[in-house]
Amino acid sequence: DHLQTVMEKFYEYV
Amino acid sequence: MFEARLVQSSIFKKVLEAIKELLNEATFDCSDSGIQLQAMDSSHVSLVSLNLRSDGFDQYRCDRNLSMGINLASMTKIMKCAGNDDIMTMKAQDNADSVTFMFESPNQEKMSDYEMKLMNLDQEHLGIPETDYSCVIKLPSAEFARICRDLSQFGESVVISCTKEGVKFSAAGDIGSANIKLAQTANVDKEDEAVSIEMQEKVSLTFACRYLNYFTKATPLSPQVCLSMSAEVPLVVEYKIGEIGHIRYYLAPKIEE
Repeated sequence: DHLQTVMEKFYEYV
Repeated sequence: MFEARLVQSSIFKKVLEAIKELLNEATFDCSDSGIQLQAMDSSHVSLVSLNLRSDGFDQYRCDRNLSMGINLASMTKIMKCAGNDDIMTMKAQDNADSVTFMFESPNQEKMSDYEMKLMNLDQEHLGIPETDYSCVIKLPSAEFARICRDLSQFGESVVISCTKEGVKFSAAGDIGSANIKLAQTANVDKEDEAVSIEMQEKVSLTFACRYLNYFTKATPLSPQVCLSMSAEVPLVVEYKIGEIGHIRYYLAPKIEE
């Protein structure tokens, strides 16, 4: 099956 | 002093309905440009970004930037006390520990005010860069809600594939598989019913149905919804909120093991 990613994989904390 | 007056409290009621299942609490950041909110669901798989511009309010005053930590279940209770046609005013002193909601009935015969305690929430913000998406799909919001609902019966994930022919939503699971294809509509008289696709290059991504069905709670806010996709980045699902702003949902994709 597919692995669910999370937001922090794509966007940095500012 | 912060004070924002909105003739249509129904907008706020719908905004709360659109986020209260995904988020338990959130910070409303108020500035002279308007009210912004950015928050992730507890699993950090999705993110909500709400923007209500000050010029969309009937009256708006924000002397100093104010961050209001709000428990959304409490605010939902208060919004349930408002009539759809009530005029709503939100008020808070600078560095306040509570916010007051005032609702006036259209004929001014009934005036209600509710004071809600604010929470101290830690501010975590993600920087979301302006992105030129490979595919931008605009379609009726009710249609999108229907597709997400129907396909979630077949599997936990939906594959959204966009080519120049159109956009395809697919799901598969124990009972079988389902495919829904939408072609770009030709000239339709009512633009709310149009399906339009701007494709720079084709994209196919997999997403969890559960979150898409949370996002479609925003359907009452707008007749159209806009999906923006690029390979290997979160999907953006955007609903306009009248002339005042928008709500954007970001959903991280599921990737091959």
